[in-house]
Amino acid sequence: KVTEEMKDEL
Amino acid sequence: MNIFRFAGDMSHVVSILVLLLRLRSSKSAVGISLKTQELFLIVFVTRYLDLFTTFYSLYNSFMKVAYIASTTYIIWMIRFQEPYKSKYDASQDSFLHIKFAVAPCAGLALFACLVKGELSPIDILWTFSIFLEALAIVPQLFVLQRYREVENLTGHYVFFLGAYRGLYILNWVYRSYYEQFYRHNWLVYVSGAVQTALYVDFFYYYVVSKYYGGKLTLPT
Repeated sequence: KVTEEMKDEL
Repeated sequence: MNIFRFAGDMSHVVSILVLLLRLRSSKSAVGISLKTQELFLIVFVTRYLDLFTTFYSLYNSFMKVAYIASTTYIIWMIRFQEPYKSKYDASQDSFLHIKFAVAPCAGLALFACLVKGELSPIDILWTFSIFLEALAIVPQLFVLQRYREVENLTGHYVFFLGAYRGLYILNWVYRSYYEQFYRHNWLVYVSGAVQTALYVDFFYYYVVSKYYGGKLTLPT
């Protein structure tokens, strides 16, 4: 899913 | 998680601890930009809304809460607690009105999300926080420039914040090499690069002053 990119970073 | 990202996060934590130490030890917020802290709080609150929607890890959630709580505490100290409150001089921290940082970032985020077709408020606010974070340090750098002679712990604070951003760039390089399903986000890269570039000048004078063992003084 495109919106998940890099969103695990703080 | 990789070593660069972890080291970056730890550097960020150290910077916040150094700032708290700096406030407590000197019993004043002279040389510290309240505006930068408020911008960081806006960044954290808008970016970490996914605390309510997505669980990544205990580490991730803990850090998010810690950043929001510690920044809120710092702002509360400077705004409402003595002796910080009466010693705080807003006229020294006049650069970049918050709305002039927030409005362009909001416009840009809205535009970027429209182009990408990401229309959920959480996505738009996340993108907004990415842009705003790049600008958040500007008032602090401006305050340093005003006083020219940078107090030791304040210098360390900005150094660790800059190190955190630098390490995040290494983290992105690492991730794009070693993570098979890694998705590049160029907006994050560009604002991350801009943000790191803002620290370069400070880093130069910081390293030179440490090398020669002198005081950290910025040129006019």
